[in-house]
Amino acid sequence: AYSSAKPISTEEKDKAVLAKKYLQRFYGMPAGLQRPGKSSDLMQQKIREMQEFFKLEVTGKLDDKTVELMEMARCGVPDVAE
Amino acid sequence: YNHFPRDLKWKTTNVTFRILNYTPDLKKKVVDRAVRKALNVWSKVTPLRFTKTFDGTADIMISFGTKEHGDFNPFDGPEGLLAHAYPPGIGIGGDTHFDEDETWTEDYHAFNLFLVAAHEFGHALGMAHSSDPGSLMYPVYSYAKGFPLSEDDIEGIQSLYGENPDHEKFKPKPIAPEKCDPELSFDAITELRGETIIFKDRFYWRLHPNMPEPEQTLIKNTWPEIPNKVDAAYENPERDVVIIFSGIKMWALNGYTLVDGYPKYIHKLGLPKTVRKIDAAVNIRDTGKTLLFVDEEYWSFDEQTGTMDTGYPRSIEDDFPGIGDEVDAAAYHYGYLNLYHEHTQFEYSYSARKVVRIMRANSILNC
Repeated sequence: AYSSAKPISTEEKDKAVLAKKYLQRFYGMPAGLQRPGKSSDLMQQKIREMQEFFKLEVTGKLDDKTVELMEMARCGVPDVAE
Repeated sequence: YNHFPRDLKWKTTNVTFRILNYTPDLKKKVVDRAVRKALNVWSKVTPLRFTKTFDGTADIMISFGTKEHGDFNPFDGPEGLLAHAYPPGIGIGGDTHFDEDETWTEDYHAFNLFLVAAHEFGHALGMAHSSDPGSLMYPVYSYAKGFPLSEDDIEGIQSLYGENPDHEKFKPKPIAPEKCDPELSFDAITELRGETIIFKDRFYWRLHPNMPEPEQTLIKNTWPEIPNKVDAAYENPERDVVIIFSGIKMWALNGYTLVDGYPKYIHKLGLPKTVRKIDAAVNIRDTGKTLLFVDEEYWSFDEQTGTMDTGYPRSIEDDFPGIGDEVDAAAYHYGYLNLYHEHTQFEYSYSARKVVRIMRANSILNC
């Protein structure tokens, strides 16, 4: 059957992997598998938390500015006190 | 500023530290000095006193390691994670680890050990991350000279340990300005290739047409060569340069790079030596003239000829009735001159020769 689904570009995949690691390490996002749907909601919520902390525009999306900040050299202590 | 849960802190103000190993990037005594200086940053503003030990277990155990280095909290090779530290407590509490895969320096190259250590010792004393980009406890690394604590850091650590009973004079870095503070005034405004740059204290906001949220950054992070304080700025679109004024000097920026031959003295424009500071500058694209506002007067500089127009200075109050007699910042858009003074913005119509709108200065920041 014809499908318009496209494989995710590697760049997108890299971004998602970077974000996941970042949010697990600094924003207390649980590691490991989640129910489909739940994990993307959770990820969006954690992205929002990170954007709020850094006073970025809170979109819940991995926009350029958010990814750029995730790539900056930084301290290894989480931003949300656990 | 933020603290860790339950405001974790040391129960005594006498804290011990021990350096377990050293980075090969720096001489041993340079590392010793950087660590001591980094601890002194915090003892300068609190009753905290730090004693170095050479054996046994100290409160703050300091070490360099790579990847997994014993605390199941691995580093990640060059860049990325630079160091981490644990909040006050027994055992690993207070311990501070540096990623040996980084290059550690004592100046602005790569990562300055003193600055990173001062940040990590903040954690070791009970400070969590701050979202103030001008604070030492901001999570992202940035190099800055001078006393590294901002007022935000000092407020945070003193709310845990109190003030230093025998404090000496020090100049903390001011807190980052809040864009929606109703009293906010601007130091300078300029266009830069379609973006709007607004300078305030050590920071600037960058507005981009398709970026609804203004982005606040330290001036030195983008233009390390220009001072922390900008008095005035304007863009000359013909030459694709932005001129930055601070005191009696001016710099020319071509995008984000400094044009050779700068800084120069502002008097090269034809201003009298008595002028020591320019309050605001704006290029009127339609006439090719740049207006330079100083105290209650303004000059007109002809960009084409590179000379000051005759008949100046003229009175601001006379030529721009309704805006008062001083200007902090100025911008020009499609026949309207926006003149900012304190927390007010006056929109002056060239054609109507009058103020047509008065707004809050920070309405430009979507406030």
